[in-house]
Amino acid sequence: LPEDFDWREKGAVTDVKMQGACGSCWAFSTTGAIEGANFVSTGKLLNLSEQQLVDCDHACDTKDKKACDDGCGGGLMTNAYKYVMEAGGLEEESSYPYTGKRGRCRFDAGKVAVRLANFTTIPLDENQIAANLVRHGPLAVGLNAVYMQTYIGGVSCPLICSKRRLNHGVLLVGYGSKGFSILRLGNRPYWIIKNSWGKTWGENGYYKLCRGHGICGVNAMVSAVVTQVSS
Amino acid sequence: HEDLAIRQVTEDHRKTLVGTHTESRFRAFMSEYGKSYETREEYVHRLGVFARNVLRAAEHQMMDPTAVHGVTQFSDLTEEEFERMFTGVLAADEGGVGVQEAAAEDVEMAEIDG
Repeated sequence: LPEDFDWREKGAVTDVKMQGACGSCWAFSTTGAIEGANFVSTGKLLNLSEQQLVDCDHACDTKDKKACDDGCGGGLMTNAYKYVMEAGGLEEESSYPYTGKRGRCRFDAGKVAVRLANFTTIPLDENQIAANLVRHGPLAVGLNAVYMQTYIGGVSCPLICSKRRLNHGVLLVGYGSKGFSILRLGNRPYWIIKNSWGKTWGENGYYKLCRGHGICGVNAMVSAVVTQVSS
Repeated sequence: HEDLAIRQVTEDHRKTLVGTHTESRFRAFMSEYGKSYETREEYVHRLGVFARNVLRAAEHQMMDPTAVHGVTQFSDLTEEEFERMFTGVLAADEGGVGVQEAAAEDVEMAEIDG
């Protein structure tokens, strides 16, 4: 594994987006993973539609039938992959733009830009997560966002952060080996995370989180996708 | 007031915050993030929330010294409002649904050496 890795430098990550006052982080995390996987398989970066997921995706978890994707009311990335596979694909942002409100489903199968072949969840081990990030592209992750409300910059390495209360979906786009930590008196590895709260939040829309200890549950809800390449 | 049977002995933060340094910071926050509130009542309420979030940011700074914490675009929201409006991953049970089923599944482990 490379010591440092960043999919942004390779052109696999779209601009930071803004979910607005809508609990649709799961849709942004999903499109980010699919945009990245599509880049890995085709070399082309497409900006995909979150609004299609917000309006049209009502897929439910296989184990918990009550955990269903519900627009601004929340959802799960793994549910969304299932929806995209069943619906036949995702439209581009330009053909189905984001409004930040749940509306009538206007999905047009004729405008599909990317199709999904499959998806998987990734083991808890953060080295495995890094390996899958390098191999498959940016990964959708869930984490506990409690420290993100007040985060401005730097490497976040909270002494206490619940690993169980995952409430926010984001996109893992890379990692660094040397983020300076005053507390630990040295350089600590960190994850580079794309958020969906606009560029004015955090480090131009990005969050750096300590790597290696499952901080804030960052290792507990990780998934990767593979897109279908048309011949 | 002297005739009241129950006398208030705790501070009413909503009133005491008006005209303080915290209010000046709140006004700077409103200007920076283009915030406005429809009624005076809402303004005073948000000022109180802002003051609590300034304290929360200081607590986060102590708990997370390698990052920088402070006033953000979400500083006028309670923790519950923030979570409801700006997050959105379902967590039906303690661990949350969708939480790593992969650990128990037969997932191919990647080679990570070298």
